[in-house]
Parts: sequence; C-alpha cells; structure tokens
Amino acid sequence: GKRQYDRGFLLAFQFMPACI
Amino acid sequence: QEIVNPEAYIKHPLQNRWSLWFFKNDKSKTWQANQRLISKFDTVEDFWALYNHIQLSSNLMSGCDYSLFKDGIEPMWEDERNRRGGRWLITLTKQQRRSDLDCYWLGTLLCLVGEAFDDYSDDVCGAVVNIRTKGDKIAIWTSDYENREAVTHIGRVYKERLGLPMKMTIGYQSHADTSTKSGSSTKNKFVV
Repeated sequence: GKRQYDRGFLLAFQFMPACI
Repeated sequence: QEIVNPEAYIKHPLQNRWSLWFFKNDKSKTWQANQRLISKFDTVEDFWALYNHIQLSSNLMSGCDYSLFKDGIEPMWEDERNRRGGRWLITLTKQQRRSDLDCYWLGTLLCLVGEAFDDYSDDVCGAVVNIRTKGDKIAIWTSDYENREAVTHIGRVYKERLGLPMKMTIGYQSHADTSTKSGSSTKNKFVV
C-alpha cells in the first residue's frame, strides 16, 4: 500500500528534533 | 539489554521523493534560469527541516513562486508529465495573503507529501504558489486532464482538506488552455 499520512500525523513532527 | 523503540530513530519515509523549487522574477534572466531547485526530501522529518528553514509564502516578494514537484518532474507545462495535464486552481484575494495564504499552502503541501488522494495520488505531479500583487494563486497540478475520475477525486478531497467553504468553488484548467488563452481567464474543465 501507499505510505499515506494525514494532516494531524504530519503536523505532530513539525517541531520534533530530527534524528540524523 | 536496552530495547530501543525504532520510532525514536528511524525517519518516516514518504511515498515519493519531492523537489522544492523557488522562482524569482529577474527580468534580465530567462524564465528557466529564474527557476531554482532548492532541495529534495523523502521523509517526514526532512520535509519539516526544509519547511521550517524557508520563508513563509506571505513573506515572499511579488513575482516569486514556490513549486513542490515529484522528483524528476520540472515545474513547467513543457515537462512530459505535465504536458497533457492541468491544475486545480485557488485564486486568493489581496486580503487573503494575510489570512489564508500560508495555511492553504501548508495544507496543499501536506496533501502532497501525505498522499491524500488515495489511488489517484499517482496523477499528482506537484503544486505551485504564485505570489502576485493582483492576487496570489495556489494550484495542484495533475498529469492528465482527461482522467476525469482522478481529477475530480483530487479536487473534492483537496477542497475538503483545505476546509474551503461549500459555497466556494474551485476550477480545473488544462495547461494547454492556460498557455494559449487570449484573455485573463481560462475556461474550467471541471468545477467542485
């Protein structure tokens, strides 16, 4: 299946520190 | 033994790799030279790293565009994947630059990277925001204006996701019509 992400899920990551 | 939750260290992969382009209107250069690739990303985390780093659309100078396209598709009508396509167009009033532009553009980006259009997401090529004095524009570009089912599904979901009022309609225009139009308005092939 497709990797679908809804708005709420995506927004939850906006200010999460990104891992490297 | 320490058990590590993979959620904590694996980035969330997107279905597609995306390219963000920036257009700055410099009249001494060709249209193509003014279109610059900023960066590519293919994870949720890298999308936000880029988005948080760049200017909001509402802070751009008039004549500028952002375009987000699937990797390998250039943000122009002439690209093979766009040639037979068209766009769902949202035209904003001058006042909406302050109230709605950034929210609608972010909503558009989230529809793209999150593959909001189900099986019809494959028809999506990208999206463009045009910053213009007379009124800003946001559009989702799809690959084939004759794919009625895909085009109308994308339009309906797009309108719903942005939370546009029921009474507000948005139109879909083919690039062929837009590029050959003589007046200021292009006829709509579909409306939702």
